[in-house]
Amino acid sequence: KNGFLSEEEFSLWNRLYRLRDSDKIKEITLPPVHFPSLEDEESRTTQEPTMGAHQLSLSEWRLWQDHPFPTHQVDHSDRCHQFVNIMQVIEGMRHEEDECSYELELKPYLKMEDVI
Amino acid sequence: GGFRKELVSRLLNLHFRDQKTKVSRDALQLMVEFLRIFVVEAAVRGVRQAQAEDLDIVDVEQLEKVLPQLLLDF
Amino acid sequence: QRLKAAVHYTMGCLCNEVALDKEVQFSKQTIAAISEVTFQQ
Repeated sequence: KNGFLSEEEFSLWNRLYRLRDSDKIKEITLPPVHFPSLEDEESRTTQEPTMGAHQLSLSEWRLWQDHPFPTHQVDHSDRCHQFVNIMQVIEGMRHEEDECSYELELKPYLKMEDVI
Repeated sequence: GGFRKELVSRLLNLHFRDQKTKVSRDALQLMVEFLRIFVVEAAVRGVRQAQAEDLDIVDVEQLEKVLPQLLLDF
Repeated sequence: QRLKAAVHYTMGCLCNEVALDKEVQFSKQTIAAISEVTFQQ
């Protein structure tokens, strides 16, 4: 009734789900996200992962983000589609040799007097 | 399965800056359902990724692959 | 910690429902990971 686990539930949790010191991964953390390009090095407080803790990473599988993953009951948001598009552009740029297609695409719109 | 409203109420109060903030019954019920949908969506997307890799067990790696898009979708 | 345990337990129940439905298993770490993400969300 108070939102916490009952005795029985606590023992089930303890037996089935609680991560132990004997587990390969003893703790799972989701570190706060930071943008390296927005902060200078000194101000970023990085949490060193403790031994046996696994820090969930949003960038570990970035190469996989160039396509939308299948969904279940909740479709992808516009933000997500924009993110996938950007990852596709980045992926495309990675494989370009001399010319940059993004630059070629934008150049016709460049008016130096706008810049100066 | 699903979140108990007493638990969700405690979670919400944990994050309220002003302790006098109150949550209506409807808002609480909505939050309970929202969290259930979030968890099931995370779990099923993880399952889909594991199935795409012909795995029987969904591990942290499969969840990490779908996590960026999941967080952007909520 | 008691709140986290309650959230974690609830995760376990929901993931088990999905596991039964989809005929797969979730590693303990995955359930803990979903719990951590949900708790932070």
